[in-house]
Amino acid sequence: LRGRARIDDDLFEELGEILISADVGVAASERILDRVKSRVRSNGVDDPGEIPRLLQEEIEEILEAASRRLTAPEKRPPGERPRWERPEAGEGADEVPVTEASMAAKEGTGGPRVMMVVGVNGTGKTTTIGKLAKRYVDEGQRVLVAACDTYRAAAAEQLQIWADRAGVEMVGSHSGADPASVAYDALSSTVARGGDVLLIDTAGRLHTRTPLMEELRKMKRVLARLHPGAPHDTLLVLDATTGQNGLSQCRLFHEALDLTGIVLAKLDGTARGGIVIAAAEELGIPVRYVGTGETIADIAEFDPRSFAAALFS
Amino acid sequence: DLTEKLGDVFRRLRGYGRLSEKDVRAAMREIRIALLEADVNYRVVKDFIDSVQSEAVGERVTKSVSPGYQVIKIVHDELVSLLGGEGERIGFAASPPTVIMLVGLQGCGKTTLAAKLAHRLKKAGKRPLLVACDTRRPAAREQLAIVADQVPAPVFFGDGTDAVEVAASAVKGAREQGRDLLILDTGGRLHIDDELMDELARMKDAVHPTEICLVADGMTGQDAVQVAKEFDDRLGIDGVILTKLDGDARGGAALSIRAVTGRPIKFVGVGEKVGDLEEFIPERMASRILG
Ligand SMILES: Nc1nc2c(ncn2[C@@H]2O[C@H](COP(=O)(O)OP(=O)(O)OP(=O)(O)O)[C@@H](O)[C@H]2O)c(=O)[nH]1
Ligand SMILES: Nc1nc2c(ncn2[C@@H]2O[C@H](COP(=O)(O)OP(=O)(O)OP(=O)(O)O)[C@@H](O)[C@H]2O)c(=O)[nH]1
Ligand SMILES: [Mg+2]
Ligand SMILES: [Mg+2]
Repeated sequence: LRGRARIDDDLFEELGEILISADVGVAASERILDRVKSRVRSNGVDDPGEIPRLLQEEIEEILEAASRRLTAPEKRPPGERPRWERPEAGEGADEVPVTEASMAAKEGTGGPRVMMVVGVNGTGKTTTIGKLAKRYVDEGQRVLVAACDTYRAAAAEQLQIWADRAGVEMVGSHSGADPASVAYDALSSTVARGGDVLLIDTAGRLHTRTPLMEELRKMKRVLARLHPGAPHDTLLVLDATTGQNGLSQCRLFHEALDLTGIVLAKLDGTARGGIVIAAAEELGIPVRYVGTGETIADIAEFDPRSFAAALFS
Repeated sequence: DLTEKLGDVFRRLRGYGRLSEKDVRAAMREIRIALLEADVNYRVVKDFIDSVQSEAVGERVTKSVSPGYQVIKIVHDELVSLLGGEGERIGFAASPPTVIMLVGLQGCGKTTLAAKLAHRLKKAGKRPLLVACDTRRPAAREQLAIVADQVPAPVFFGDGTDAVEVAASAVKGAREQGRDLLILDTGGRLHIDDELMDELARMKDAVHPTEICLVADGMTGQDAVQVAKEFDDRLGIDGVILTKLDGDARGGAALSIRAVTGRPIKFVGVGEKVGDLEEFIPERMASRILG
């Protein structure tokens, strides 16, 4: 990009390739570049060296806007309820802001903050819960984890090891137990023990399997009935190596469960996870955390600026 | 829908003359978008479009099918031939045991696949032994034990945490136990992790696998090229197995991996159960990629 003499179609084509190679996708890349082009026109930009910076800012803004959207509940159309919600549940659901700072200020909500972790198979849900548990423990929170993956081989054993590493208690049941019942029991236990945070591990499932998606919706209803407002977070764990199917995952999980955020795992590889830009732009879902490895410390709060910058390095 | 889009491009052609360069270029724009949306790597798409474009220009427009359909057929056939020979089997060793080493990124489905392969090859008359070479992941042994039990097939655990040691002992003991097929389940790792990639190279030297299979998630995006190239350069891959194709992923990673390594795709995983393994069929993959 350095040798560019002028702002022309070739320059934008090259920028398009950078976005595509980062898994942003064709449609989102075109929309983003169109906006950059109109900014170039309206601001009278004539130095080609300015364009990558404009593009980076545009991407940053898309990602920032998604986090702002969720922290401003009044932006939600009045009377609109999440599809999983029954009429009697969750009046408090909309008023819980989704920043890490708010975790410490849970006094406003009363009772534990419940976080459900969902996603397709093998993306890093169980590992992410171990990391988040440790992170919240280090912040002085009392944390429990729930083994609601009652399907996959040795899922509870795997989560138990992470719970031990984080120094938190795990609530589980036997393999084959109904996941919603395990979630219910876990929330009861958390309330009884004065827990501040409950992290719920769920079995990986393809978003195209309707009965499995319904199983998650049922879990949400059960939690909401026990503790209005729960679950306060529904996080989708996305594998950074995933391509355009990641957008399909976001759409269907969001439609079914009303996601409050994405955890982008395995960003320590060579994949850049640009699909989250498309997800922010099309669906307004913010990235909350990034997973950067396989040890308990390998998680960080998402930073739109450094993420956008990394696309061009 | 690709057929509709190409229909628009070619609606002016009415079944006489030849496909002009201008018309083919317009069609290739649509094909390029379809392949990128299917997660084929953008450089692989470039090469593919270049080769197909020259083939399509000058083709006589036949009366029996629309020009759009004709172009799709050229593209489809080219995809099929690139994706390679149908149902390439696992190669068995001239003198047993056959050793299959499964490698790949974290979470792509290796452990589940180990059991699926054991199930399939057992039905083909083999006596498989699964080897627990993932000594790092929490509860990896427990997981392998449970899925092995679903086949059922025995598992060799070894003692100690050295994955290469476990593999070597397993192969050594296999002959004595009359096992003619060993499936090594290794821990997931990054292709850019020098230490862990070196571990695989040492395992290869220690056990001389008959087949090293790269296991790749069927929803992998543009990164498929980097991953496959690194594993092939550093280790050498004999075959590829794509997983999680029971969803709506278009599976363009298949073409990317094939293009960059030249290795055959042998099987596709289509579910979480031990029987959910299918032979790789290029025609089916080509249609899936084109959407
Ligand atoms: N390199 C890297 N590996 C990760 C990261 N997060 C998870 N993993 C690895 O990815 C693999 C799958 O992680 P899990 O936590 O079991 O994934 P999961 O989503 O719970 O999987 P299922 O429950 O089977 O759907 C494991 O080998 C993890 O160590 C990450 O941020 N970076
Ligand atoms: N839907 C579907 N899920 C699959 C398929 N293959 C594996 N899985 C699931 O993907 C998840 C990860 O599978 P594993 O076998 O643990 O993957 P792995 O490569 O051994 O993971 P690591 O050892 O952590 O690198 C599990 O939930 C499996 O049930 C498949 O073909 N389709
Ligand atoms: Mg899990
Ligand atoms: Mg494994």
